[in-house]
Amino acid sequence: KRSSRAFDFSSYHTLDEIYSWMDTLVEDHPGLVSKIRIGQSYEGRDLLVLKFSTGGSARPAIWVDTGIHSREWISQATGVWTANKIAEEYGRDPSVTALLDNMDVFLEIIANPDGFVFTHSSDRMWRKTRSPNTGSTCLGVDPNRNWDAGFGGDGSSGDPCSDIYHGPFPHSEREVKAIVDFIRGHGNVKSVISIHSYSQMLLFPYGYTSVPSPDYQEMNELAKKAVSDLAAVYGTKYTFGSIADTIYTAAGTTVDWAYDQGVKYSFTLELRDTGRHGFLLPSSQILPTATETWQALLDIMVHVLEHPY
Amino acid sequence: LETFVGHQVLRIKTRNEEEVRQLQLLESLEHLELDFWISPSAPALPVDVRIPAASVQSVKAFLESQGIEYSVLIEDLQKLLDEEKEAMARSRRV
Repeated sequence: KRSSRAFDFSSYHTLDEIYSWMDTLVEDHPGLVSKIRIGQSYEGRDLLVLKFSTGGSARPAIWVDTGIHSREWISQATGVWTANKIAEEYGRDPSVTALLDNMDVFLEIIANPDGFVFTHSSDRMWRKTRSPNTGSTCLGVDPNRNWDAGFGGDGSSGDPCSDIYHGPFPHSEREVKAIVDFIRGHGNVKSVISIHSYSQMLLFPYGYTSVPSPDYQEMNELAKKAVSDLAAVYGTKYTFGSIADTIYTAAGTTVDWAYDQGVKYSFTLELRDTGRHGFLLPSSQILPTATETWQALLDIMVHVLEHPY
Repeated sequence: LETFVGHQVLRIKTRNEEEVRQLQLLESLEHLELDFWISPSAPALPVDVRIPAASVQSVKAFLESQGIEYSVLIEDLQKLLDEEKEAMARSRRV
């Protein structure tokens, strides 16, 4: 019998290997982990979310996504490791146990499956979705510029050939719309954490404006603690702050949309490294990256648990 | 098969808004097929750009003519890709 623990977490995997592993994880943790399908990608692949729940109904929830930019392979690999960690630590780690006794966690590991498959088959550097663009030979929309938050503003492009093309209209991409509908439908999501790479940053709204958000102070303090606990593991240094102040102006991002929907604790993580390898982070760094990231994720999730709103 | 042989990733450090603007101009030149991994946005932030083999020399010549400082992060992208593929194949064998 396959075991979810037999999976080689220290290597990169294909879409099929990850989707198959997800089934094994559900089998191994029947009372805790279930798999839900929130939609289909443009090319018809299932958009799968792992749900970690110990019961209750419409409990406050935390949403985590990885891989929305398909070439950022360390994010999907970290998503797999984190899913296993959450399942394994429930009943062992007091924080994880308290968290899951009161909240649900939803984790979408492959938020852009069409792009991810394309990075394996044709172009390792592909970032966007794979939907066609009317009037252009260029394919794909940047799924982190397609959200209805400052849509079309600075830091996104109206050119379908650009890697930061915002798309014809907000939520035009099925991969984005599926998350929008899920979070709106759930109605009780208290935190959105979107995991990317690279640059080693912990970012929070806003990206479409440099005006500080109403919760800037609290988010900045939480980010400071999270990056400090992350650095304590292997010394990896992260910067933190609002997207616009820390990396660049970016309109139409996941976390800006979530924050404007009232999801207060919305963060983007940009994982290793600072550019030495960029998107081609060697697989030898998967485990250390996931391990250190876990500390930051735990800080955020526990803060959400302890600060209901 | 289109490979990334000879593609280089440069890290460009801009010192002022003028140099940022120069890079944003470069970003708009589609024939160079530049892939900005970190886009030009503010003088304090680095710019990382993947340059196809055919454009490497002309881009470096442009940067040097403008006195814009750069370093090579990735000498040959295909080499890293081959290592990644081999690592995945090894893991699959295991």
